[in-house]
Amino acid sequence: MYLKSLEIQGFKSFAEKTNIEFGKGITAVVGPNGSGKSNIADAIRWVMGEQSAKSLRGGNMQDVIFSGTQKRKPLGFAEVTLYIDNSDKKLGIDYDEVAVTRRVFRSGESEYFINKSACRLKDIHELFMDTGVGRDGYSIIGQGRIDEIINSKPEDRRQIFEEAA
Amino acid sequence: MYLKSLEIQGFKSFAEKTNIEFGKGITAVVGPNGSGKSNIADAIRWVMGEQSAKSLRGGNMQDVIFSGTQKRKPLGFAEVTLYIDNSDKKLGIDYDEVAVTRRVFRSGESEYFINKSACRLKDIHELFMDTGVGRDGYSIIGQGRIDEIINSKPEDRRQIFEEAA
Amino acid sequence: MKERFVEKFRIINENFNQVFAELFGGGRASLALTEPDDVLTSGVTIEVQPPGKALKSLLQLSGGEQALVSIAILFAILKACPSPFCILDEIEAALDDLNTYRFADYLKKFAKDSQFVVVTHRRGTMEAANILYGVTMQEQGVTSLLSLNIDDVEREAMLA
Amino acid sequence: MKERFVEKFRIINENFNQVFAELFGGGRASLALTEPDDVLTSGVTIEVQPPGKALKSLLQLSGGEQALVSIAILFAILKACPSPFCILDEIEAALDDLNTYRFADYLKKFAKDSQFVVVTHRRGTMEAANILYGVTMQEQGVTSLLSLNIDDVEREAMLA
Ligand SMILES: Nc1ncnc2c1ncn2[C@@H]1O[C@H](COP(=O)(O)OP(=O)(O)OP(=O)(O)O)[C@@H](O)[C@H]1O
Ligand SMILES: Nc1ncnc2c1ncn2[C@@H]1O[C@H](COP(=O)(O)OP(=O)(O)OP(=O)(O)O)[C@@H](O)[C@H]1O
Ligand SMILES: [Mg+2]
Ligand SMILES: [Mg+2]
Repeated sequence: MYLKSLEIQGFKSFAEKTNIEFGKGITAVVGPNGSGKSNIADAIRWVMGEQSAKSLRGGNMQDVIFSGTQKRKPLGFAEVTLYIDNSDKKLGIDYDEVAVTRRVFRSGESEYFINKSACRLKDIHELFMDTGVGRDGYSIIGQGRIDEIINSKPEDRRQIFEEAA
Repeated sequence: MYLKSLEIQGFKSFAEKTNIEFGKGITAVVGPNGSGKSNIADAIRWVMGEQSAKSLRGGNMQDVIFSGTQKRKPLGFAEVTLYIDNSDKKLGIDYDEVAVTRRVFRSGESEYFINKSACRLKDIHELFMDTGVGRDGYSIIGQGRIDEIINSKPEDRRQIFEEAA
Repeated sequence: MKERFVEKFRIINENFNQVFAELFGGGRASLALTEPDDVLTSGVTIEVQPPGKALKSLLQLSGGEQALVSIAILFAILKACPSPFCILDEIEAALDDLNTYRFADYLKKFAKDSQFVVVTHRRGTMEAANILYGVTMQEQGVTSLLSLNIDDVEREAMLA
Repeated sequence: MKERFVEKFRIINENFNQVFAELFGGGRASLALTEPDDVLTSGVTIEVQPPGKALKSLLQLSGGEQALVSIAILFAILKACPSPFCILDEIEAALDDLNTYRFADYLKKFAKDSQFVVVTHRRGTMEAANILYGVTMQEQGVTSLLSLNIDDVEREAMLA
């Protein structure tokens, strides 16, 4: 199981449809401050089913929709699709490639798809269960959050070890 | 008023007596992780009368005394002297050079000196009052603390502006 | 006391807008009191608009943009009430190379009124310094100091 | 569930000691359960001893040392339970150049079992990458992406 590519449109600062191909080894994302690097990490966390607006650095879930610039109007929806190679069938469904899609409208309405067929958020959570990749574990570490392991109290540190076991 | 030099002995990782000459413009301190750079900033904050062990990254005030390595025994006291050029008489005393000294022993006993004559901690606080340099204001910004202005609530941000007024 | 605070706050706010535009290459920024009638206990809010972007809440800014806003506030205060000296410990850690050079230029500008002691790992800041000290632990656990020039740093980093 | 957790924890702890010694160039480190009898709710404590130094409480470590300890724990867990992919956003920001290269070497070692997507400003990490993307806002407020090679980055940083 590995990430093949990510398609982002209308999510945060991605006003135009953008596609990112990932390598099997190390893919590095570089660029000036405020140019949209952490928004890519947020897009991955969101499409995998993140439900907390705060951990997406927003106030509510519609804050992820492109809110316009001095030259462009705000958009009406945000959509992200994550394409995953599943030839080792680690994701509990019988496809060689799995495309997970999430969409949210200004109205607050959300839509979820697995390989283009509509599903619920719960189905996306279940898809990633037991694969070792979780939004709260050690597979996505947001900016400035590496120190949380050290700075938290012993009883709060448990979570990252539980995720692994 | 400007800093001429700093003499450190027995304070944190400074086992040997060390003297640092400052320039009137910009003095930069560089070096590997864990080599003692932030300890220099802590030494300045301490000699200026810091009373909180926590803001010196310690548990109690004796934690600033050199605690030994695999090859050296712990020392019995820590001492820091800050030499300040006072030819503009910004510090309310009539000397061209002011040397502020602070010493602490393992027993917990502390000694304070201004130009080699013993004084109280309160005298050191008063010396720096109304000069625009304070330990809690904007003149000493510790590692990782630049974000506190942004991350604190509006009512907590007041302090840094009050210090200036 | 009250008039003094209001007057200083007004000047810091003007400086903040100016410094912000210089550090971000455009845009505008302002500070406001949450309770203007109760000056002695009021909180302070911060509003910023980076160049070309919509007005942003602080939370939506990137890591580097937040650090740059804090640095702009620091310089805005220093401009209004210069402090004889200022100790800064890696305040530019989150900045990219370009913003680090902009910060270093600002440091040089302010070094005419205030003395700075800065701890840094960034080349842009080192190049702005008049004096450079290297700290090492040649003996493990014990800090020693040596005076450097900028060419040493390149060698030093690779030798360490 | 209980035996599984204890067994995994033991392996992570062994890995932590080994990874710590490799990243710090010596020394030792260990994890412990605050209540070993009550495994399902117990907290976790961390003890480290950098090479040549006395045993330290986490608070006394420097900013960079703390980040390096967190990175060592991350790799210790990844070694025990490899994750198919891992997204890391500037986790090496506090490290000096030498430790950044040590971190990058570790990343390369682990990239055989896990896929990494890393956001970074550091050269050491960029050099370890197989694929490099630059993000820019040529149109202000709108992100666009371009594929780069490491030589572009030098030019890009100065042109931005
Ligand atoms: N809903 C949105 N619509 C438009 N722009 C947005 C939206 N949400 C966030 N942004 C913009 O995205 C930018 C932040 O991007 P991001 O945090 O990815 O930067 P970064 O490249 O990680 O920078 P740094 O190196 O400083 O961490 C901000 O300037 C913010 O204004
Ligand atoms: N009382 C003490 N006795 C001996 N050593 C001490 C004492 N207090 C702190 N130290 C040591 O000083 C070191 C930390 O130094 P410091 O925080 O100045 O590092 P730094 O150069 O700022 O590193 P970084 O670049 O990672 O921020 C730690 O390794 C710590 O063990
Ligand atoms: Mg970022
Ligand atoms: Mg430090």
